[in-house]
Amino acid sequence: PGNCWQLFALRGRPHALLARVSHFSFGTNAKLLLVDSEGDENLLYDGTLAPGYGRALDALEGMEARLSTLVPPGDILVYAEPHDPPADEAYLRLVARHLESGHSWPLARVPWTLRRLGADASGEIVITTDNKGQQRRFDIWGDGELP
Amino acid sequence: DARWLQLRSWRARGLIDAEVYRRYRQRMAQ
Repeated sequence: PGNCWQLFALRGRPHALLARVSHFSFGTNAKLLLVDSEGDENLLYDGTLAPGYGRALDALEGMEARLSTLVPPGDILVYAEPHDPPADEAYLRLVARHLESGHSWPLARVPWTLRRLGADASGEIVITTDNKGQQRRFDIWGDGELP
Repeated sequence: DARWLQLRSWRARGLIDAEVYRRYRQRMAQ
């Protein structure tokens, strides 16, 4: 169960990045998981959101926002984790994961206005597009935003 | 290609730094 954000092949086998969102009276639990063709799950993220941001996450998925992308040549997955810390404003954290090794690192914090994640053909740059069509570029290795 | 994937794998694991990665990447592109 879950919403499929990304399908890809790893070591010749199909894998999926799934978002599993559960709503409760106190808030929303959001999980991101990598699932292989045997059904084995690898939890990437597990967080709690206030009810408003739980609904916002539903709305993003309803709008078919692309919250993950496979970076050419297909070895690195970038996805947006929904964060809602009690003492700070909610944000989406872009995380890159090297699929073969499982190593991951943060790229940037972006607002909930994110609508699409993409990457350029060089495999070095992640491109975000917001709800107004504005684009921003980020270094794939975590060196921050590019002009 | 395979060499590029290997290079990126080393960079992703933190085995080589950004400067070394860039230098090898440029050499591969030539």
